[in-house]
Amino acid sequence: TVVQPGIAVVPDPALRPCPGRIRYFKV
Amino acid sequence: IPLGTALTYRQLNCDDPETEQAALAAVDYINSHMLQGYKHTLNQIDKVKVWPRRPMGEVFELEIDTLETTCHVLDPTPLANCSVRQLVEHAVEGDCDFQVLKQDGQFSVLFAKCDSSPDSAEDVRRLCPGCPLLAPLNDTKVVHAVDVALTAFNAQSNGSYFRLLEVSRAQLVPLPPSTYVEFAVAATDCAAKDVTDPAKCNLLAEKQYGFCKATLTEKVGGEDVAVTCTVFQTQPLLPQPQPEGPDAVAVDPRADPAVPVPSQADVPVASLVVGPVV
Repeated sequence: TVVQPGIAVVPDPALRPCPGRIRYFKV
Repeated sequence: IPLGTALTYRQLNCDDPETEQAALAAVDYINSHMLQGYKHTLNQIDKVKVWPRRPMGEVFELEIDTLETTCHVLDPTPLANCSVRQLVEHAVEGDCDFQVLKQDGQFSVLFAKCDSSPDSAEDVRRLCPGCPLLAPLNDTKVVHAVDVALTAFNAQSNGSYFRLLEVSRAQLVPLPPSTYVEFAVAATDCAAKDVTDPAKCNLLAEKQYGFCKATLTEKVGGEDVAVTCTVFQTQPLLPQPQPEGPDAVAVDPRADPAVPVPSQADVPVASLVVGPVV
């Protein structure tokens, strides 16, 4: 069995942490 | 890589205090390495991933947006006291990618890459139809206005002769017809009153910088100049801290059209090359 090494990430689909707040204004 | 120890990143909220600490370290890095143009301040954290780092520590992979302030990078005013350049003044934003190492509670920058760009003319016009846009720094009117303003400043000065370091920004104002410029200067070893050949004046070993704002107004049969310069305390030239990683790159002020490449003869080498470029 060949296993692909690499990144295992399980993000929480309910979590929308980014992008963060805008401190001044968007250009 | 041993099986079963897959590299996983930690997902952190962009507004998490720890993310913000890393982002502020990144912004501090920008401002301490940009020796031309204006200080930038954090506007938004776009993305963050936190990777474990062997043998210890964590690496924050960040994408951040910054905004230009009104403080020149040579101005010792703390960033917290600098105002953000408003949209009607033709704001400039920065888009940056960073890798910031957190180890023993301390943040240090491993990699930095920033591009800056002015807001679009359409955006400025939408908010303020009559507001002047940023002008090219090599515009003949801009070059003339800076020359007249610096000559006027030196003529009024009882101290050192000040030499132009860079033109930082400029706007051509239609009514009344005038040119607004901001530029950085540095003191030389000549007395302003005695200068006959400015080319023979040298920058002081202990650098003394200044920042000037001037308006040259066109009049029938002549022109009026109003110039105000703030001269900062002397700044000994210290070696700049370098990024730690092999892939580290310098923040390139030339990416900002509002920030010119300075005259090579006028600026210390350390302000032209701020880090290894890959």
